[in-house]
Amino acid sequence: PAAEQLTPAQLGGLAEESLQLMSKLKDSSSSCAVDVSAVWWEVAGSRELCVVTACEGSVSLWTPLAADAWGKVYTWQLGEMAVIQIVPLPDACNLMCVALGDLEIAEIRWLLLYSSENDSFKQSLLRSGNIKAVLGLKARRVVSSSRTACGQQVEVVSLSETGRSRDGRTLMPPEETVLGFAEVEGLQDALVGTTAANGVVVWNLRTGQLLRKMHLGYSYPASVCHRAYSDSGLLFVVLSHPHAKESESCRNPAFRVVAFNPKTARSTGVVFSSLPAGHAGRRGDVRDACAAAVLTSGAVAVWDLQLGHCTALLPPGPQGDWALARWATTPGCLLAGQRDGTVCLYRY
Amino acid sequence: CGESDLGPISLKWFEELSAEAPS
Repeated sequence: PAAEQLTPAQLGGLAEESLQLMSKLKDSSSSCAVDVSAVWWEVAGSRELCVVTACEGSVSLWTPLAADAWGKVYTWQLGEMAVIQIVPLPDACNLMCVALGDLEIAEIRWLLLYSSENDSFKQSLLRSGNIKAVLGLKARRVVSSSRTACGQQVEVVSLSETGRSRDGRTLMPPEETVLGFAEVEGLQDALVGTTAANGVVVWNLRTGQLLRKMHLGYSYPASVCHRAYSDSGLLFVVLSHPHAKESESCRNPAFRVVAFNPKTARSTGVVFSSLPAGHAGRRGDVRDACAAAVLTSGAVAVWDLQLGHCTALLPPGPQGDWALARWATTPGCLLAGQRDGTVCLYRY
Repeated sequence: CGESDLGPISLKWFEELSAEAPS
């Protein structure tokens, strides 16, 4: 059904109450918003959580002002290539990355928000090529997979506080193209990837070893990993299924948590989170046990991945459909964006 | 180590796989 046809009854008790609007910003110069994220910005000992918005040719930094208002601090012009996604660095301050390209990522650039060394905003090329997936890791590292004439390259690059790349390490690549990454919580040196052939691979980040290749089966195509954690000898991986469709059963979930025994490569589904009735899915975003995704109806859905069901649905507003949904780095803060550059911050 | 339908589980799976995998 069209989004405006959704009623509280159709939402099955889901309500907007669990999403409380905190503030709103509008980038009036934005031609077409493509991504939104949050970043820590520290100047002269004062640290603030800021919003970063990306439109096709530029990325802007917004800081909170008084009375729930936001002010644009700086805009990086990124040249001829279009922005594809913002790549936040989870525990970094004053530093983030951005992926640029046409249909696929051709460049990763780092953006420096502030440096006491030179009091300036900078940008520089971190990596170029036929890049298939990129993720910002803890300790100012960036992992990416790319296709080269010799096969696939999976590389981790470390950045200094002022952005300059310090060193790189190549991880042993699997045969299949890696399309997603997730750091493994609870294991400092472990990294998980999902492949185009529906595989889950595990690396040792310190040694570069490819430790295990495990298969997800073909029941759930196009799985992308968002989060991984190790507990009680098992590896739990949170996967999304961007092309999931509405289903009456759990055969086609938007998200699922799968437990792997890395020793035997056997796996079992733990929790399935289905789409709300009448909606089809898109790629989502996961933080802790919360998942969010923009649906093809233009609504934003939020799931509790422990309960395995949708807990909130944000229908399209009067201005139009939602286009972006990302969790901020602080818990319980959802950034929802529209194509016209409007970004709403919700407390969940 | 424990037993389940996922096979024998080891709390030190990461260290063990790192010791076994080619480098």
